[in-house]
This record gives sequence, C-alpha cells and structure tokens, in this order.
Amino acid sequence: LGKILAVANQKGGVGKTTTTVNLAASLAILEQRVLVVDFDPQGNATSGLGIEKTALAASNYDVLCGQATMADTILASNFHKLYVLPATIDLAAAEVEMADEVKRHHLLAAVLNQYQGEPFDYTLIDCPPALGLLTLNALAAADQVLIPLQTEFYALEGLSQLISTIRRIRKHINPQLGVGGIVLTMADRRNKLSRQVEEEARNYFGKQVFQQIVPRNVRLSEAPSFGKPVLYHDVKSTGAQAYLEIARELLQRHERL
Amino acid sequence: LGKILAVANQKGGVGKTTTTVNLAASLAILEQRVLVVDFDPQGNATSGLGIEKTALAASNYDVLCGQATMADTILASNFHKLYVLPATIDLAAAEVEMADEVKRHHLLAAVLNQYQGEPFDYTLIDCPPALGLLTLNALAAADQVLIPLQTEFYALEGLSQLISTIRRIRKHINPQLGVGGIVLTMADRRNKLSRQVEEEARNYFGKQVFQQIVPRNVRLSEAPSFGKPVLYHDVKSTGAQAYLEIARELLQRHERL
Ligand SMILES: Nc1ncnc2c1ncn2[C@@H]1O[C@H](COP(=O)(O)OP(=O)(O)OP(=O)(O)O)[C@@H](O)[C@H]1O
Ligand SMILES: Nc1ncnc2c1ncn2[C@@H]1O[C@H](COP(=O)(O)OP(=O)(O)OP(=O)(O)O)[C@@H](O)[C@H]1O
Ligand SMILES: [Mg+2]
Ligand SMILES: [Mg+2]
Repeated sequence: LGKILAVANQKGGVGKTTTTVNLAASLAILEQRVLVVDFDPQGNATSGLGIEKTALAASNYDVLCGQATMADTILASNFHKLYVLPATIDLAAAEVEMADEVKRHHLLAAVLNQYQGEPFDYTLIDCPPALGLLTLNALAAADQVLIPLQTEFYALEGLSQLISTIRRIRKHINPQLGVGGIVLTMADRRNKLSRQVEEEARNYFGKQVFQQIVPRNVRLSEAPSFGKPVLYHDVKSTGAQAYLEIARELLQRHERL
Repeated sequence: LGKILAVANQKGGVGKTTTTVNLAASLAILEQRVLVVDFDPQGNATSGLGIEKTALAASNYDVLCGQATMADTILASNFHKLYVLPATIDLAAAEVEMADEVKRHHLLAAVLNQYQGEPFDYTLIDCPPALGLLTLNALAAADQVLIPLQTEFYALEGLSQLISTIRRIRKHINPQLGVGGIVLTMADRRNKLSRQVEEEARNYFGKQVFQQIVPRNVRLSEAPSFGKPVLYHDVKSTGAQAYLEIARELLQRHERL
C-alpha cells in the first residue's frame, strides 16, 4: 500500500477531507498510484471523489467485518491513478463494535496488511473529527500523520491535545508513527490572527510545516459539489495550485522527486 | 435550568461553539439569565468565554462523576448574566467511562435535574462534532436542539444523518425533544453554492430556519482569541448584530419577547 498517511485533527472543519481528496489527486497527477481510505462515517471523501454512496455493493465497514476483501471493495475513481476505499454511515457502527475487541486499535492495520492487489505508492486515510477508535486505528496503521491546521484561534487550541495523542500512540501502539507535516489551511495573510497562527506554527514546528499554505479559495468548497478534486474543477485556481505544490513538497520529503 | 437547548451537528467546524457562545451572550444582554454547558472535551466554549482551563478547581467531568456539585462548579463569566459549566480534556474520559452504565444516555440529564441553585432562563449545551455518547446525552437532556448549518456542500450532506438521529432520540430516549431552529452560518449570499444551500434549507425546513443568517465575519473568529463573545469585542460588527437578531427571534418563538 506504499506510504500510509493518516490525515487527522480532532478539531472539526479544519480541512482534513479537503486535504485528503486534493493532495491525493495531486500526487496521482504526479504519477503516483494513490488510494484514499475514507475512515469518516460522514463519507465526505467518498462523495468528494464522485462516488455515489447509495449505489455501493460494499464499503470499508464490510471489509472490517470480514464480509468483503479490500481488493473487491476498492473502486477506481474517475480520476487518473486515484482509487477509493469508500465509507458509508455503517462505519459509525464499527466504532461501537470495535470497542470490545482485544486488538481494537489494530483492526484497520490488519485489514491493510492483508491487501494482495496491485500495489499503491501512497495511501491517504481521512479521519473523523475526534480522537476515538476510528482515528486511533488510522494512527496505528499509518507511517506518518499529516495535520491540517486551520489558522484560527480554536484550531490552534486543540493542537497540543493532538500532539500528545500522537506521542501516546507512538509509545503504546505504533512506534513507527512519524509526523509527515503540517498543512496550514484556509490561511489568509491579510488577516492578523491568521498570520499570528502561521507564525506560531512555524516557530514551534519549524520545517515540519509545509512551505506552501492553502489559502481560503471558493473553488475548494465548490469542487465537492461536482464530485471532483479541485484540480479537475478549476486547475488554475489558487486552491488547486496550492495542493499541487504541497504534493511536490511531500514527494521531495520522501525523496521521490 | 429554564429552557435547555443542545447546539449540535456532527459535521465539524460548522459554528456550534460560535453559535453557543454568541447566542448565549446575546440572550443574556436581552435580560435572560443564561448557563452555557460546554460538553465538548476540546473546551472551546470555555476558553471562548475567557475561562482559563488550567486554573479550574472542578469541571463538568467532576460533576458527572459525582465528585462535585453543579452549583459548586458553575462559574460566573465576565459578561452580564452569563454563566459557564466549564469543560476540560477530562471530559473525553467520561465518554469511555459512560459506555458501561445502564443509564448511559441520561447521565447529563440526571446531573442537570439535581441543580438546586439560582434558576436560569436558558441553558445552552455545546456539543462535540460527533454523534457519540456526549452528544446523545445532550440531546437526551434538551428541550430543543439548535442546528448550526454551514452553507457548504459537505455540511448539507451530513444533515440527513443528524435529522435521523434526532428522530431516533425522540422515539427511544427523549420524546420531548423538539427542533428549536436551524441557524445558517458562514453564509455568503454573493456565493452561488451558499445561496443554493440556503434555498434548499428553507425549502425543506421552512419556518424552522431562522430568518437572520450569520454572515462570514472576521470579528467572529477574532473574538475567542480575546476570550470574549463578539458582542463584547465589536458590537457593531455584522457577526454581533446577527446573533443579537437570532436571540430576538428565539425569544419570540418562545413567546418571551
Ligand atoms: N482552503 C479552503 N478554502 C475554502 N474552503 C475550504 C478550504 N478548505 C476547506 N474548505 C471548506 O471548508 C469546509 C470544511 O472543510 P473539510 O470538510 O475538508 O474539513 P474537515 O476537517 O474534513 O471537517 P470534519 O471535521 O467535519 O471532517 C468544507 O465545506 C470545505 O469545502
Ligand atoms: N460566521 C463566521 N464567520 C467567520 N468565522 C466563523 C464564523 N462562525 C465560526 N467561525 C470560525 O470558524 C471556525 C469554526 O467554528 P466553530 O469552532 O464555532 O465550529 P464548531 O462547529 O464548534 O467546530 P467543532 O466541530 O470543532 O466543535 C472557528 O475558528 C470560528 O471562529
Ligand atoms: Mg472531513
Ligand atoms: Mg465546537
């Protein structure tokens, strides 16, 4: 499954799904074979990639329960080299059902390890806005975590909670878990608060913060209503260009560019 | 505790905390005695009202565990007639500990019913971005649910899931639960997608949608960094005026104005 990246932040609405969908599409256009695992019962990444949830034969819930294999459930999206393991609301039941399992933190990792199909260069896991079992499973299965950080006061407040959770996971569940980077989202350098948050993040996290910021751009919020990554909705937009640049930075960090 | 309103939506970042804090402050300025119950472990409503979480003697977690009474834990904020039952990260542990209790959905309702202190006209409960035990407890304890709806594609997608959860709660847990209203947040009538979402919401929910929309307004995102509702940060701003108007509409719906 190549490098596995969990896109996580328990603060809601910071751009986890937007980053997962658009970074995945950008990596794919740069000739990486990419799988998006939608691990949020809201299923936003699934619909943001144009997949009709009601028409699905199986979803990741069926794979977790052993009713379907990953190879059978993965769908090719309409976009170059981009594949999806879709989510439906059923996934919400998995979080309750996992609670009693001994290996409840490693259920996703076990499923991903069994994959026998054509290899991927990258797997991106979109997480729900919580530090519950679904997000913990994603962090347990990942090589690195990508942290979308909205440049606003409440989002910054939650960051220390996320960092301590990542440390805890590294200590008890997944010693390999690294921080792949911090993506500044909905940033607006004309706004004083946004500049302050960016400055604080760069002071504290240094080079882990991607050079490229993602500005607030209406094309990014329009694209999902057409079921497309922004690259395929308006490639010249600042949103599309920002995620292409972040994809290039990521490939350089992984020495693949 | 007067009328109890749960401010809920499992979609992240739609303005739950911003609506709780600013609607509460607006109702208080209109001479209602208001309690904010922060039921999100992120504790954004607590810090948005200027309460320093690290200096707290007790929080709502202690009240749920029976280690402290509500009357002892409620704090007066710096703002007229506005009180807070604060949250810390400890509340995240409560969600795990509640799971085995027989009356796990009614733990908050039991605590609120025991309150013997000075009466409130309104109690607003800020919920986390999930439909887990914390939100279910808030819906079980509430007279009505207020739904902040961000006028964006992903937010609209999640609405049907929220509505079916409310119906389920009404059937099995809290037959009194009504819908107090839908607040359109971060709305921008110049943006086609935003107008479409507003139109769909008004067509589907009719009069339940507040007439007054909350426009995107930078003062709303700045105010929490000063620990103040926007009313006390910049009363002339469109954000402050919008929440004042929503408070008036709410009082009219409850025949208190
Ligand atoms: N840079 C941006 N510019 C404008 N709109 C954006 C941007 N990034 C995200 N959005 C919009 O903001 C909203 C929140 O983003 P998104 O849903 O990706 O966040 P999330 O962290 O995945 O939310 P949740 O916590 O619910 O999973 C969405 O409607 C999205 O379209
Ligand atoms: N009308 C608005 N105009 C501008 N910014 C806003 C507006 N409403 C909310 N915000 C900002 O958007 C972000 C998300 O809002 P908020 O935190 O209130 O949402 P939430 O639903 O409580 O999020 P969570 O799901 O994490 O609890 C915050 O940084 C907030 O300051
Ligand atoms: Mg999301
Ligand atoms: Mg909130």
